[in-house]
Amino acid sequence: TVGAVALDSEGRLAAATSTGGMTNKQFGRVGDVPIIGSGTFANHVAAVSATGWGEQIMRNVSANTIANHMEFTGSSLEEAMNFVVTERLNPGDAGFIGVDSLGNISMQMNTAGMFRASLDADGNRTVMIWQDE
Amino acid sequence: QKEWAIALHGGAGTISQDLPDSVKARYYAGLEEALRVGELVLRDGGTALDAVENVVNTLEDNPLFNAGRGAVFTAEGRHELDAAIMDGSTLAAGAVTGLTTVKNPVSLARIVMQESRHIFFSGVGAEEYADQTSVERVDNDYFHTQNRYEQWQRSQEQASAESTPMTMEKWIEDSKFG
Repeated sequence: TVGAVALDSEGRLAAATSTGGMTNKQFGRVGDVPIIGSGTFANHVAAVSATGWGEQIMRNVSANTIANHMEFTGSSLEEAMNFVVTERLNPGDAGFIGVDSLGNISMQMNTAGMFRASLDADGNRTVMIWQDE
Repeated sequence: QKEWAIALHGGAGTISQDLPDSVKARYYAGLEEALRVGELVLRDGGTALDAVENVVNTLEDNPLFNAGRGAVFTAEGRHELDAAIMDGSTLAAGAVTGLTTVKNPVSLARIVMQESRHIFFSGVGAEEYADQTSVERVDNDYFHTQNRYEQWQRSQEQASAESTPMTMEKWIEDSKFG
C-alpha cells in the first residue's frame, strides 16, 4: 500500500491511498484503502492515509477516528494518531501518516516498520523505514 | 502555521532490518523520489490534491511498493487494485476497487471524485467507467514483478500444505498486508 497526505498554500488538505491488497487474497476481498474514513480521509482538520491489516483499520474507522478525535477533544494530530495506534488497534496492526491544518505532520505505526517520508515548507525532512532509526 | 506540508508512506508491516544495503538504498531512493514530486507541486503553489495524486502515481509506478506496478498477486494469480482520494476542503471523495487494467488507480479515483455523481465504483463497473475516461490502460501482466510472483508462489505452497480447510479469520491472520 502507498499513500500521501498534503496541506497546500491555500490551506487545503488532501489524502490519497492506493494498493494491490493482500497477497493471495480471495473472494474479492477488499481492504481499508478505498473505504472512505477507514484507510483514506481528509476534512478541514486533518488528512490521513493508512496502511496495514485492512480489516482492523476498517473495524476502527481509523482515519476518520483520528480526525474526529482531534475535532471533538481538541487533541493534537500526534495525540489523536497515538490514541488510535495504541488504544484502538493492536500491536502489529497498522501505520498512519497525517497532516493537520497547521501543517503539523505525524507518522506512527505499531508494526516493526513503515516506509515513510515527510517534508514541510520550513525544510523539516524525514525519510525512514523502521521505528527506531 | 506551515505554508505547506506533505507526508507519504509505502506500506507498513514486518520489514526485516537485515535487508541488504543495496535494497535499503533502493527503498530510500524511492521514498526520496516521491517526496521530491510532492515538494515540487507544493513549493510552486500547486494544490494538495495534485500533490497527493502525483506522489501516489510515483509510488504506483515504482515496483518496490505494493500498488500499481509491483502489486501483489491474488489467489487466482492476477492483480486487483484499489485506490481512494479525498479533498478535505470540500469533503469530495472518489474510490475504486478491483481494477485490473488501470495503470494508476488513484488517478481514476480522482476522476470518479471530480467527474461522476458517485464516490465508489467496483470491479467490472469500475473498468467500464475507466473506458469512458482517458486514464492509461495496461494489460494485467504490466503489474507483474518477479519478487511478488515468488512471494505468491511461496504463499500458494504454504496454503496447499495446510491439511485443514482455511477459515477466513485464519487466512487473514497469517497473511501480510500493507
